[in-house]
Amino acid sequence: PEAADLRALSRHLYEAYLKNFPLTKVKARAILSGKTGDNVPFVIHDMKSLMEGEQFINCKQIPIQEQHSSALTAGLEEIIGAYQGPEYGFLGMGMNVSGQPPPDALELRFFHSCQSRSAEAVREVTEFAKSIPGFIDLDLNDQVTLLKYGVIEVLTIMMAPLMNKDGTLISYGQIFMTREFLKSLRKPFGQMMEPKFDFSVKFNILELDDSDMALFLAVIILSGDRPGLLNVKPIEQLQETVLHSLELQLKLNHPDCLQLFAKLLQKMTDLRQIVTDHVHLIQLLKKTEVDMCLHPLLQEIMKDLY
Amino acid sequence: LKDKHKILHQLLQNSTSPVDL
Repeated sequence: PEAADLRALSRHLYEAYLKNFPLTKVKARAILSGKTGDNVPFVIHDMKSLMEGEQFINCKQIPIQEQHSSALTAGLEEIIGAYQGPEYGFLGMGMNVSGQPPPDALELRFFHSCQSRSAEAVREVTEFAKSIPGFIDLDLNDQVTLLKYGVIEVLTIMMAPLMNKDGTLISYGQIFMTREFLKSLRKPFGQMMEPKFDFSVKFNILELDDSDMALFLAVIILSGDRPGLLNVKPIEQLQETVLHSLELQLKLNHPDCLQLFAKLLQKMTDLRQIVTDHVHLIQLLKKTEVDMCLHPLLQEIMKDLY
Repeated sequence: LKDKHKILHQLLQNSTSPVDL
């Protein structure tokens, strides 16, 4: 009976994962391996293709663009206001009246668009967290703390299926951006993604599927050692159950890889370091980039984080 | 904590839609 309960939990979390995360690993790997027929991603590998990629996305999203047309041509306040909705695209901010961006602002504009998608991803992760049995019964302050500390780790893990050694899918799999291009962006933007590529390439060797990922994400969210938690015990109890479910899932789903559970848990240490470095980089950007504005939700999460 | 994390709190309480975000 206990194993049956653990399998039911696994199925429940997998369903919640499918419901809340639009680009699954199955879909991402199909796109990356060219198995989606004519539906190939647009490749961004230099500044010219970055501009073309922007048009490519805008053409696909005319109704959304019309809704936000005032934000496209306006200043800082409107840029903050333009952080609305997942379909807004990967670029499309800080354009001047002629529709051409000032070239030196490209990195910042791209960074703003990434933030927009990240904020939407935080909403998706929050909905997923709420579906973990027992999560919404935790103290509300502790729910906030678990998300504040867990969400960037979850988003980092979720980048892995979108990446290979040469680049990453963005904009819901419609765009493939090369690693070399990301590396070529001016400092410190060019340094931001390299650690994620290194981590993802190693993480992908474990060959987790979407149902494994669902459990692993729940384990990360239910970390009882986050600073400031008021009531640790119920969180640890929930995590223990999900850990048992993950262990069983990996045994059944990857019978030939006996150490997979241990290997996966070891990744959590690397993950914390990557997130700490990422947050420090963002905090540095806030000080050095005068034109940078951080999305209010990401500000909330990153303030006093590490 | 809730005061410092209003949007997260709203997301948890279902009072923020994707459009509000």
